[in-house]
Amino acid sequence: VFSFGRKIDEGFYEELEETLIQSDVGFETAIDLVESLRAREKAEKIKDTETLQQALEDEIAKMLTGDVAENQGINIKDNCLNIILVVGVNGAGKTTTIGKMANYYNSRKKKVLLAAADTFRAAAIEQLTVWGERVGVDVIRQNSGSDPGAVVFDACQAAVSRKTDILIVDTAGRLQNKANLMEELKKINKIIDREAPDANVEILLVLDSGTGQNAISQAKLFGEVVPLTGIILTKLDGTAKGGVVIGLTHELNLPVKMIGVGEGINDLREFVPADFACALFA
Amino acid sequence: NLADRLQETFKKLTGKGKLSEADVNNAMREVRLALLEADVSYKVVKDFVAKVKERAVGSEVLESLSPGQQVVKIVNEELIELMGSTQAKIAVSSKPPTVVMMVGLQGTGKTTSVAKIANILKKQGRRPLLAAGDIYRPAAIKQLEVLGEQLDIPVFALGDKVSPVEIAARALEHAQKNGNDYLLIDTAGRLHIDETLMQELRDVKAKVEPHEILLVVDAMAGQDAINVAETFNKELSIDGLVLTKMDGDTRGGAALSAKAVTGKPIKFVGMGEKMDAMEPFHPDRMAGRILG
Ligand SMILES: Nc1nc2c(ncn2[C@@H]2O[C@H](COP(=O)(O)OP(=O)(O)OP(=O)(O)O)[C@@H](O)[C@H]2O)c(=O)[nH]1
Ligand SMILES: Nc1nc2c(ncn2[C@@H]2O[C@H](COP(=O)(O)OP(=O)(O)OP(=O)(O)O)[C@@H](O)[C@H]2O)c(=O)[nH]1
Ligand SMILES: [Mg+2]
Ligand SMILES: [Mg+2]
Repeated sequence: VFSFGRKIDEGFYEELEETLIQSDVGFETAIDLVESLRAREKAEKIKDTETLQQALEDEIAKMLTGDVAENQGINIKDNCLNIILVVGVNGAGKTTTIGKMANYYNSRKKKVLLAAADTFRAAAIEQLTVWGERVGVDVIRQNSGSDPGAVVFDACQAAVSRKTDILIVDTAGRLQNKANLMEELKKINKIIDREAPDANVEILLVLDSGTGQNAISQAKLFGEVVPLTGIILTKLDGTAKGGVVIGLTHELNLPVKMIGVGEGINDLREFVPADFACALFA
Repeated sequence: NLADRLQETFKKLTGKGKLSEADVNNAMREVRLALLEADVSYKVVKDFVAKVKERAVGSEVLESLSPGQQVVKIVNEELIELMGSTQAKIAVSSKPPTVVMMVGLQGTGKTTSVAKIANILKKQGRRPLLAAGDIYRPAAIKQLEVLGEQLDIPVFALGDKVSPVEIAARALEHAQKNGNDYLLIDTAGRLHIDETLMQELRDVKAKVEPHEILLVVDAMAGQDAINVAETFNKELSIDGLVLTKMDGDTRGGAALSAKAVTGKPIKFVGMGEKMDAMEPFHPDRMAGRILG
């Protein structure tokens, strides 16, 4: 849409709106972005699409940066226990992302421990165990069907006694409208607060970039039961753009901390707002 | 919801007489907004609204005492028509086993769904055999084996060092030898733009000639659903769609996108994680859900 030498007319703005909507930015946000771009075009008397593209990308990058200071990357503190609680709907990529994160921190000489708190889904514990073996870190687990809270309890105790740097907790996928499963998540978080009160806790919502506007409901409802601190946007190696995160950061102050770009152990990257904004129009 | 918003749009018109082009355009804007909010893909919305507009400028709306209600009625009818009929029939081959293959993006619910469908067939008195064709995802084979055990349905597996094409071929031989009248093949999740893995699916298809290739689509999918469905259909010529995680609160517009771009029927709807949570597709319920 921003092709060189293109005339900035109604057709241009229509096509821009279409591109934004097709990137899952959402109708309202797309309209707002186009309106603010029109305003800038008039105010700064912009005549070429290159300048306009940069203006729009800058605006989007700004919306994705949220409250700058505390929101750059996953917040890991030295010399204390860090706990990363990973939550999200079914199939979003939680378990795989945890495997990648374990590798990421392990290769940076951190002492990592994993907790297999998805005790429900078939072979979920086995799946995380394979990742633990690949990375070379321990996995705290119990039998399938056991209480997830009990696994989290054990994991917190183990992490404290082993002086673990980073404990990453895998949870079962759950749809946000399932009240009982949302309650279970609340309970898991309470156990973490109680058993590791001095820990630095990050609660990350894993979001599949192929998700549409339902991501908003996910962020809202998960956020009502646990204090979410960020998003991990997965499967960006596909053709989906994940534009819905623009609204999530801007409206809910939920920044994207990392992105998943494949199924391999190294396919995890830090989130760079400017790169993401640029990719929307690639 | 759309009905309320259209009421609002047309409320100011009562007694004004004839509907103007502007009035109809306002109504169409509401329809477009409702569908985009429901995650129906942009191009599908464009075509759909054009179709609705054609009817909306006709006498059924213009001469109606409640034009808002008329437009809602048209939208509902067109949606149901586009969604297709209630279609829960899996193919039945005259030369068993009937071969079913599940395909789709990562994490959409293929493994869970293939087991549910095998369970439905078993309850119908069939003798299904499941084949573990995902050699990439950690514990994927184990996952299918656990489900098979829960359902008392046999799972054919050759471990993760054998190619999926080979697994499918040997599973077919096994089904033929053991009198299984259905062979359901689970495949690894993959991106529609992954040339190598899409070729792998074409190779499996060529090897065992499935009677039913089902594309599994996540009900919460966004705008990209149209690209995924179109590509899988182009590459494999799918026979139907399975819509999963419909027990969530998503409007499910991806269903309309996938159906519209492929023209293939939605055969099943996943309504939960348990093995009994699979229902036939109801176009009228889906239409109502998409419209909010
Ligand atoms: N292409 C791609 N696939 C991914 C990515 N992240 C995860 N996946 C795949 O997505 C599928 C689901 O991943 P899981 O890690 O099992 O997802 P989950 O959220 O733990 O799923 P549940 O525990 O069942 O809710 C797997 O096939 C992963 O390999 C990614 O960044 N890119
Ligand atoms: N609530 C709900 N969850 C579902 C449904 N279908 C599948 N799931 C869940 O979605 C997650 C992913 O399901 P899988 O069957 O592993 O998905 P998949 O397509 O085989 O994943 P890959 O093999 O990694 O591509 C699991 O947590 C399932 O329990 C459904 O209809 N409703
Ligand atoms: Mg998992
Ligand atoms: Mg699977």
